[in-house]
Amino acid sequence: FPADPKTEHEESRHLAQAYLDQFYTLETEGSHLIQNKSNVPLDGKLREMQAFFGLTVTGRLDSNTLEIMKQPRCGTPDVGQ
Amino acid sequence: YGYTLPGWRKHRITYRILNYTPDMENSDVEEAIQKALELWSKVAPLTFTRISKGNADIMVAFRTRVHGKCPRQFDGPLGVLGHAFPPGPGIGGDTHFDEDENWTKDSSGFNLFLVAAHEFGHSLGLSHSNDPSALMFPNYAFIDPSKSPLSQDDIKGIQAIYGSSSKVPAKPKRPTIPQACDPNLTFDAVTTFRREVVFFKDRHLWRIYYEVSEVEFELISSFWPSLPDDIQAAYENNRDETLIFKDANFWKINSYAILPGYPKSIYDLGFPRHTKKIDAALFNRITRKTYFFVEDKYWRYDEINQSMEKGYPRRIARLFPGIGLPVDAAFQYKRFFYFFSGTKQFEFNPVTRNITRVLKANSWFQCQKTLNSSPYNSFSQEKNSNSKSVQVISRKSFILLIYNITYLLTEIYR
Repeated sequence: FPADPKTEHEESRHLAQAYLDQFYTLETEGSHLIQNKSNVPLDGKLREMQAFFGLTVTGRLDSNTLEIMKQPRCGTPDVGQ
Repeated sequence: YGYTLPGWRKHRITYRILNYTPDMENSDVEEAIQKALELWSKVAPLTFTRISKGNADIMVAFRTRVHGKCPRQFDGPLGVLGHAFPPGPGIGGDTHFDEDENWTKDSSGFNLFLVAAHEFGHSLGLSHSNDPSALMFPNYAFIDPSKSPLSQDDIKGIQAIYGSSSKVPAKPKRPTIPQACDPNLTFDAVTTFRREVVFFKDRHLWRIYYEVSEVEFELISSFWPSLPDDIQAAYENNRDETLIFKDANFWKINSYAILPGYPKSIYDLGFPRHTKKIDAALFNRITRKTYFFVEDKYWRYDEINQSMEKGYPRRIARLFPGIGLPVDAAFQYKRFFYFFSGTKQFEFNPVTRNITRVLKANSWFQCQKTLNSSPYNSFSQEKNSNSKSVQVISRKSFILLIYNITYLLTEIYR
């Protein structure tokens, strides 16, 4: 039974959102409209995270980025508040 | 690296362990926490004191599912392992470990020492580093805990906040290099070595050639990599072998090769068990006996029978009156024995049993001050005068022959 690619993608997107929310203080409140239209905050934080980890900065949720996000790590955010 | 100033405004920081994980022995937890803090105190002027009551600067705890509302929740097994707050009052500095992880003191689970060391970096004001080799890189990687997990990036980071520690060992002292013409030069051992004389000192040696007015200075390891430094005695026997002594061991060298099966124990040569080291050794080419000097006594070893002679040890002063003690080094050159004691060298005539000259220990090197009294130079002078007259050579050889015969007869009689 192959996994539903749509579901898998959805899971990854949730994971990324939670990760960026936890470690890159992804701000969603008050910017729902913008986020829905263009995903700008998510893309921007993804770029920030990819740059921090020395990944190729694509702004897209590629496999390398997901792999890093799944690794055990420190709970302290990577960017200061 | 990244950091937050000003860090702690003090250098004495307290910590308290609020609870323990059931995954490990309490003592192992305490050791991991203490070692993790020591890692930082070694490179920055910080001291950590453990308290068991009250409010410590760094409160250490194992927790599950905490930080729920904050964007740093402990998320069950795997995922987030630990969290720490930057320096400050209240929760500032506090460090939490996710109890849902499997904490270990080795690599079978998550190594508490490594995670604690990382978290304490935050407690002291460091943020994450994007250098994957740094301890402050945010993702967990097991590193052999016997090696310091701190990278240069981590050290630079913590020192940017607190400065460098006076406890950080300074650059290792460069080993001192002995100077051939130092008037205070002493030797560890001296021996002939084929057509050379070799002077040992610490990690180094000087070698002089009989026919060449050159002094070579080398590391002992350049010639014999497996020989130790600071050797204590050496001599060359009549079988083209050189024996090197340190403590209760000796090595046998043939040319540049250390013979297999060495080091051996000096007790194999016949020394008693209470002898712990040899000060000096001298091989007499005429009698083929070797003298071993230990404190104020000497032994005599028969190289032909390969055995220590009976009736020894005897007092050095009895056979070699007047030479300085202890004997640091000794060797035979032509018909004389040369004894080294501190910065002095005693030229000894074994036939007449008296000291013929007292020299500086380094008189064999071409130092300007000792140039005229150097036996090395007397050798050169002798060599130069050789061309003057065949008669002189014959007369000298005849005298030398008479000396040798007399000496041999004396030794046999003795």
